[in-house]
Amino acid sequence: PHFIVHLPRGNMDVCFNIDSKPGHILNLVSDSGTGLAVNGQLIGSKKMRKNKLNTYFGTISIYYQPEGIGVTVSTTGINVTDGRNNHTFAWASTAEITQDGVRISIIKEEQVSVTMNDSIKVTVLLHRVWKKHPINVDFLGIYVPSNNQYSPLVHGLIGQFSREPEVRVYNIGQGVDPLKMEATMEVKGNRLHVTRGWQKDYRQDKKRGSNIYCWFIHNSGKGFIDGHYTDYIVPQLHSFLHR
Amino acid sequence: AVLTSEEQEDFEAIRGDDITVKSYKVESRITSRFVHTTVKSSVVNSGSKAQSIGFNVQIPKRAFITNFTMNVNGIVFVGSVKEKTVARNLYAQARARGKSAGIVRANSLDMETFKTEVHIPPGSNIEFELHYQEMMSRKLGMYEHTLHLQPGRLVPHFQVDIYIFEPNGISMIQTPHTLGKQFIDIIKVTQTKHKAHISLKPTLQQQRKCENCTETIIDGVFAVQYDVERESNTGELQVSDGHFVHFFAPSNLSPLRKNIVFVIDVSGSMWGVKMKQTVEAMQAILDDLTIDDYFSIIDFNHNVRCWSEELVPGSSIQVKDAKKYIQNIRPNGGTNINEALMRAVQMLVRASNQGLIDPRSVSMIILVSDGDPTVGEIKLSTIQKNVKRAMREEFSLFSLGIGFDVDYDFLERIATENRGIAQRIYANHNAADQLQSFYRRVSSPLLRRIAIQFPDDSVSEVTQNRFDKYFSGSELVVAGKVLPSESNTLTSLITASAARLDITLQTDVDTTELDAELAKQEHSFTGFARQMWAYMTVKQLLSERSLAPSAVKKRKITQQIMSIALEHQFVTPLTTLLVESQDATERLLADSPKDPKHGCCSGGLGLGGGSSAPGPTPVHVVYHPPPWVQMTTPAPPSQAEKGPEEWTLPKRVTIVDND
Repeated sequence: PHFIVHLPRGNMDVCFNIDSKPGHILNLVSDSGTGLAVNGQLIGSKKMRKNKLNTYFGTISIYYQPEGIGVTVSTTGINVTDGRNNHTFAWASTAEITQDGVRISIIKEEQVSVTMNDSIKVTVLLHRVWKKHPINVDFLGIYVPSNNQYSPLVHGLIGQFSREPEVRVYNIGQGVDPLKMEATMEVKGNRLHVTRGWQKDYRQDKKRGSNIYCWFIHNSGKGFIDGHYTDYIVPQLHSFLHR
Repeated sequence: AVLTSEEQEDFEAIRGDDITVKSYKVESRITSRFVHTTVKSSVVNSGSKAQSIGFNVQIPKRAFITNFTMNVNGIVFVGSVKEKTVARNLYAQARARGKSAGIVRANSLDMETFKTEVHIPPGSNIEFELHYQEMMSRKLGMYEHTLHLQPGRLVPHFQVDIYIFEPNGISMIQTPHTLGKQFIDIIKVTQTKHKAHISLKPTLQQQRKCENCTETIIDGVFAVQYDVERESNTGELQVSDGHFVHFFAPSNLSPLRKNIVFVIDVSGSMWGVKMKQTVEAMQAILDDLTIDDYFSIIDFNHNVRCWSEELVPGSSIQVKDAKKYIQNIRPNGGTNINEALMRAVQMLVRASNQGLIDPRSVSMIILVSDGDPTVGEIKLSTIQKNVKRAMREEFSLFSLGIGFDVDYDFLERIATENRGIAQRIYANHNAADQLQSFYRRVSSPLLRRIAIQFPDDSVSEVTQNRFDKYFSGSELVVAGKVLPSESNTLTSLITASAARLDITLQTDVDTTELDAELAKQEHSFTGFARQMWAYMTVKQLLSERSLAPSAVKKRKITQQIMSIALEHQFVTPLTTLLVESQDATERLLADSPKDPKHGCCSGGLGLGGGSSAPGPTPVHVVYHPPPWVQMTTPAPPSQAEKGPEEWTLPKRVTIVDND
């Protein structure tokens, strides 16, 4: 999956890919302060393309510990559990479900938004592909707003950027590909070689998406994210990140 | 249809009989759970004398007859539904002229027998055709369509066709072996995603009871069970012919917790098999309780006893103790229903006041009784009032009436008035299974306070759209008229509460799609939504009518029922089917029969059949002595002029009336 991180103060977007294995669960947000854990499990495409197996999010889990509620969104349906009860909703439904402080809005075949105590919101988009496509599979996209009110303890592949890092980009110049500029980025004490490119935001236009121009970090976000991407692999869908 | 040479031989052999049934064909067209059934029979008087030829069909009590036609030697009699008084006047006129005949409609418990007889000269041909419509309700995760097949004799052309069209797809279909195992290979089921065709077309040889028998083995219930695909929990919203039907049967939801008080009649009349089977059922029912459920047991005869004065959790220890208690009950004495129900309500009220009851749980009283009250308050209307007054909005009453000595109407009234349902249990047909099956239907409440709503300017004349509970495996159905609009979309919004969850579900449908699809289907029932709306509305109004608080209100409801029944051609308790010859000179009447008076059934007249069917076989009750019925056609000669080839006049004409 690809990640786009919007940095409001720096007025720029930074992006990177995480290339891991199907089945791996990546922690996206882990906030032991508010009790929120958001994890994404990877699925692979049906076949390799150019000797590479692309991975996507096939399942996104949003677990809100204070209410004991877990919302597991997969490409086949939406499951709401609270330890004792288990309710399943299909993507074919437009539904609104409220349980204690958690509100789940499902828009038929489009998206699910989970809002916790009106302060934290996570939106998951469904991307359907042609069932008989030789390579592609249905997958999910996750969108987390910058104004979510996490605790200072928040971390995770996305969560860590709620504290916006200082980013400086310089040495902007022509790259190997004449259409893509290259530059040097200084972030978190690292000096990184970055490439100007674009990735898609599908919130407005789910079919074609809108291009978001961003500075691309190579090697699975190495240097931009804290540690190595493998540090964010967790054992279960409801797991918090242990640091 | 042309007979094969072998069949022709058989047919010739049958012709030796006095009456030959040339063909017997039953066709059901099911579209979105609504069924239109046609029963056609072609009969010849192959004897040398004039004789009566009968046409008997058993139809489910919930069905409405929509038409009956006869063709006697080319003279066609066509049916039309009329207001009862209008039909009676027309019939009286015909009767005064000696040109009338009767149709008997006898009532049993679940079934009703439509029966007519026509007296015709030798060599005459007569064709009968009966139409009825019904809506199937989903129970324990499936719909069941049953046909009672009783041709009475071997029939050269015997055929049953059931065509199912379900717009959302058929998820499973099966034909249980209710008619007999010998039909397993003869019943053909053809199925595609949306359609199914079930056919039964036995040859004469296959119909014989034994190789050389001349009696038919076909005598029983032919059943088809199926369920439909449900893509989502929002249900199916279908629009056709200016009417909509919304089916709502969500699954994959956790059941709500239950608080149950079992109220069991242990009066003397329960002695024997009834008590044995009740105990057997209760053992299984109690095993089904979970630690999240609360329960207690009240047993009553002239006295009322509680196994536990308070509701207790369904733990294994409590369940074991309750089972032991039930096992030791020895029925005797009278029946004090009022006191028992009051104690049950008080128990729930107390638990509620003590905060023992989770506000999202379901509280229910399950009453099992086999007889009328004999001790304490015995006036049924007073008991009904007492129960209604004592019950709280969040409690429901479910009634099970065992056997025939119980006033089932009363049990049904108190159940429906208190947000529950009633069921009759046939004591002689494995009552334990029936009790357990009923319990299974109500043991998994998934949702409470369900409202199915539509934007005000999009629909009108909507049937009941608020429901207290939804049970797993059942279905809630709402129908109405779609108002003209520029938009081709109809939206419904369902709100409900589940265990800890509040849910709002939205469904949108293109209002033109289904009609376009139905037009392509050869065997679909194109007017299903319109008829289904009328069927549901009439059923609802009939039930409101029985509870109407004033004469004015009752009259208003009566007018509404009549207007819909006439427009949609339903024979209801307030309308009559008048069957007239084309020149309107000869008439028959078919009214809807009265319910049998309870306790009347021991001397009931069996109308045959049903013995091979599993489950309860209804006892057929004719509440009037079967009338001596004749039909005259053409114009009757006087008795003095009558020759052997001529038609007999009715000596007495009886019509069955019930209002």
